[in-house]
Amino acid sequence: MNVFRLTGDLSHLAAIIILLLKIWKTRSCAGISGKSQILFAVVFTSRYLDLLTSFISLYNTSMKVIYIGCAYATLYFVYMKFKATYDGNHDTFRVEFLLVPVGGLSFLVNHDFSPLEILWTFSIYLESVAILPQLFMISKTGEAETITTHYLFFLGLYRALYLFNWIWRFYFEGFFDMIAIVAGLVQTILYCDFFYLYITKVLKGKKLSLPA
Amino acid sequence: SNEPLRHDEL
Repeated sequence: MNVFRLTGDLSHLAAIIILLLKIWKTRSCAGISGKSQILFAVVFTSRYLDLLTSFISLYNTSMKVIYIGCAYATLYFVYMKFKATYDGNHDTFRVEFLLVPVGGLSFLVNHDFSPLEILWTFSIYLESVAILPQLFMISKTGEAETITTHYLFFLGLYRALYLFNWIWRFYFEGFFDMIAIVAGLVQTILYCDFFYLYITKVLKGKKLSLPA
Repeated sequence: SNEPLRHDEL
């Protein structure tokens, strides 16, 4: 565990909690892509199946359980409790365009052709693009609530911090995982445009709105 | 081996 890993995990946790609290406090999931949230639930579920096969630490187990629990709580909010506020008309990204290539790739490029390993690889690839329905929704409506942008910022920051964690691990432990690194790079790059808007607009007190 | 990353990281 190094400082980048820990702050990355905490940033990820912050993002998830911010989203849940936003929906709970405003009693609304307006502006949130349910499709992205479904993809994140699939990511956590397929990656953390190792909860059943290996124990690493109390920290590791608790975080995995919290991530999975929050992912499904978010889905419950969006598709059941606050369904009336869900903006499905603008959540029109075709997720099969992500699921099919990502599924195919995880069968072709993995470390080991075994069910758990393929599911782990699938979750890594899927996570890298899971935010696209949300970004697509924002580009369609042309704006995002400020609290939603905080969510996106911490969610993007988390994988960027993991990139530093992997540099650290390569340097001090001689350890690297090409699948995670390439997917993590793709994931972080997808947020760059948003990071720019967040820094130049939201942090200066303006609402995030895109030119028509 | 990628064993550490697969289970240890989140």
